[in-house]
Amino acid sequence: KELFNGDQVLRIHVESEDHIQALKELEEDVDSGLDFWTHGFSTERPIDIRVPHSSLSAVKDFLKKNNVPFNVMINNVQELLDREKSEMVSNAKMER
Amino acid sequence: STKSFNFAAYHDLETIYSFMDTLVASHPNLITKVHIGNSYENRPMYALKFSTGGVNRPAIWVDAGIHSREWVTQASAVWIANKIASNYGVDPSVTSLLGQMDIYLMIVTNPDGYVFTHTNNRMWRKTRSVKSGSSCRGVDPNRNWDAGFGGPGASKDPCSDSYHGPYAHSEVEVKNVVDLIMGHGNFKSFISVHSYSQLLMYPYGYTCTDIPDMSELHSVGTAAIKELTSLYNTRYQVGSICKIIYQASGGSIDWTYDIGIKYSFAFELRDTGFYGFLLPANQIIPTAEETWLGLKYIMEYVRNHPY
Repeated sequence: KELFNGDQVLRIHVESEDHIQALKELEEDVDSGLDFWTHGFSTERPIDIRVPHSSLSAVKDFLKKNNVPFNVMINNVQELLDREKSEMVSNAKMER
Repeated sequence: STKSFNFAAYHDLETIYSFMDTLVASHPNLITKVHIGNSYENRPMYALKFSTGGVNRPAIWVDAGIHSREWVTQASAVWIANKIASNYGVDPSVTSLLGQMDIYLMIVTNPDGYVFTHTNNRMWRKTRSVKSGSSCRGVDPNRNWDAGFGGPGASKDPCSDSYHGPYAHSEVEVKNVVDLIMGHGNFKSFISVHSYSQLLMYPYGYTCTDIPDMSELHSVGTAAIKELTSLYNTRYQVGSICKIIYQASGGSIDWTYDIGIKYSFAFELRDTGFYGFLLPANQIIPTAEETWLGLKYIMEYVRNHPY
């Protein structure tokens, strides 16, 4: 079972064409294992990306280096998953 | 009994399929379970057909869960199935709609992916088909339709989450729906339900060119969202796929629009980032309730505007 310990979801606020170019570069880097939750790069809408723990510092450094503004939407994906799992277990018990 | 079913919880495929059987058994004169084919891993694929009779009536298609990790869509579709069944004969609007048209509702459009999200990888989005020459599995089933197939906004890399597949309709899950739609020949509306980002979209995605019916679909979409928003004030945007999210080729509603199904829409349900695909279960019913209002508006509009 795949775990997502320490994975974060970053929300990126694109403000310029330079930011878009930087994100395209990021998207092409398949080795980082980035999971784009929202696609399409425009200044109209934020972009959410799940970043594996192992790539976090590199991705954050890259965004900072390119002056791309971002914030952390989900601090630890696995924590949410664990909560979801325990909720499902408790719901299943209720049904029985 | 459907009365004891917990709609405010996420369920596995077996439980959803069992719920469908219960719903059909409770409304034998209204609902039938249509077996439209099997998935890549040989799981049956079912659409619930709500019909009060008549041969080849005009119909509305609604599907959920084509992207397996978007769990609130399958859960909302379960609630909506029950809502349609329980409102028939009670709500004049639903009763009148089903007096004239059939509704096909597919709750789990990507069953292999859905099972995989429960057992191996909660973040799985694609089908589970094997590609020769690649260790990566699965195709994005919403990049696999014959509408600008292989164009911008889809990946040729089998490891990508938006991989379009080797050819249009290569995925049996897509082909099964295509065959049903083509074989039926009288669908007037096709609505695909996705989540997250709170949008109601119409074609096109494969090009940023406006569709001929843009102004009508935009006004239907805007009015539908006004209804949706009236319940909990959830913020939605309305527009073409290309203009409000991104250029994406091979999408289902582009294909349906191009074969003549004018009222083609795609919903993106909650949320906007704080939970993503891990929306807490206590938001299932509110999400389904508001979605139902938007959906009902579109269905009523389709009924009132035959073409």
